[in-house]
Amino acid sequence: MEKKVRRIYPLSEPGTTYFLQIVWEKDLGTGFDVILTDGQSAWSGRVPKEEISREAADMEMEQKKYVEELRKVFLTEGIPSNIYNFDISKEGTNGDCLHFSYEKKLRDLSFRLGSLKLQRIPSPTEVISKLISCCLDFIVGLHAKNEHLQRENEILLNDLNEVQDQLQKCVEAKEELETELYKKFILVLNEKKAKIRNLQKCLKEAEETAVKATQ
Amino acid sequence: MEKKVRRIYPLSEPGTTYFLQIVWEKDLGTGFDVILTDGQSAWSGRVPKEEISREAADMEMEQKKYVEELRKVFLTEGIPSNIYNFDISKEGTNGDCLHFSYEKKLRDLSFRLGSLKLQRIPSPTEVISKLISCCLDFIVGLHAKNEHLQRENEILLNDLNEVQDQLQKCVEAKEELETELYKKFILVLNEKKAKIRNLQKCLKEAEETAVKATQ
Amino acid sequence: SPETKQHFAREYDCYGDSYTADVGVAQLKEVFSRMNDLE
Repeated sequence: MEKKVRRIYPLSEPGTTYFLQIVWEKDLGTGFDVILTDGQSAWSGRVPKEEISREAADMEMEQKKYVEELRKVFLTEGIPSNIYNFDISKEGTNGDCLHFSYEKKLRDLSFRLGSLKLQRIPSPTEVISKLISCCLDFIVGLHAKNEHLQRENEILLNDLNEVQDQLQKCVEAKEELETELYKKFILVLNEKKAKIRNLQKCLKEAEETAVKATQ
Repeated sequence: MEKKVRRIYPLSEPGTTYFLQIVWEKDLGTGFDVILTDGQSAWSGRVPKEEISREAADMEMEQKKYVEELRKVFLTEGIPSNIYNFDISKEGTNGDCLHFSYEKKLRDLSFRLGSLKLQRIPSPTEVISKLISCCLDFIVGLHAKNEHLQRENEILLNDLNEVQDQLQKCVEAKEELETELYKKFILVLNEKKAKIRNLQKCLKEAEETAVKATQ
Repeated sequence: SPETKQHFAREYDCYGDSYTADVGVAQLKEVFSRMNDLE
């Protein structure tokens, strides 16, 4: 079961912060539970799978695309508020029933993405307490992920420094190898050259001797 | 101003989750505000700087160490519950006043770290709403940090792969250099050896000629 | 023996590389590695 809490600012009560908790199984398209609270009262309702299909059909939108829109409306924090609007209207004597709607704005047009009736929860303490706990659990999870990423970061940084050291050493080793080989090669080559000079000297002398002897 | 929300399970109401919000300026030792709520009612109070000094003195604990203890009690989520205990006792007609205490357990001993009186907040909606918002802001901040770490991870991973490629190339270049140099050395060296062989042959012939001519 | 010494001195340079026999990679590496010891 997945849960997500986000803030909404209903068009009819722009100054009031409401908290929307969406609870769903794996896929939002299989339906989801809605809890709305202002921090004191709370209302709940459910959007069943059939409702989702009907809404998608009404809007002549492919079901998958419609569910993707719902994901953006409900599950994405930080979406610029000028894209999705929420509104509520309390009905019944003391607002026991609340009509909750959500819509998408396209330039100066806005079309309703869906709506549902929410029933007031008589004793909201537990629901609000669970909503706050849901946020705190989310924070613990994010902290854990943060620490994991932090550790991964440190490991990567160590690996990177190590490989950079190895690369530095390899470049130096290559330069040393080149210097070393040339140095040794010159020594061995110059031995041959000395031998050649010596042989040429001997040959010259031998030839002179032969010439003299012949004369 | 810093804020932190955490769950506590008072000894006298083990089955009830309370949420403790601590609000403080830079250093906890300069005093902090406490808000306690069960999701429906809320109480608030403040621990002033003087109180902190007095508590530290009573416990003959260095102020710095005492404040460090307070940080662990109030600001560290996930601390094993067997280290710090919280307790509340409601006073007054309908629990308008609440005595909140916190203690540290050492083996089978536990000593009180501090306590304070909290006053019920007449209309807790806004306080609870702000507490939930504080959690959601924290989540947004952690998400942002997560994304930053994620991006850093990707950059480090790319850098690591790149440097590993460079190292691989450097190792191959070093091996090629060695092969290349030996190939060239051998060509030059064997040229000289051929020359030496030829000179030795000429010298041998010249010496034979000289000997014959002398005879 | 002095003769052997003379023979080697005639056939090989002071690094142990033959004056006349063609050299291959392995031998040259051998000669170079011996030069380390000489150093």
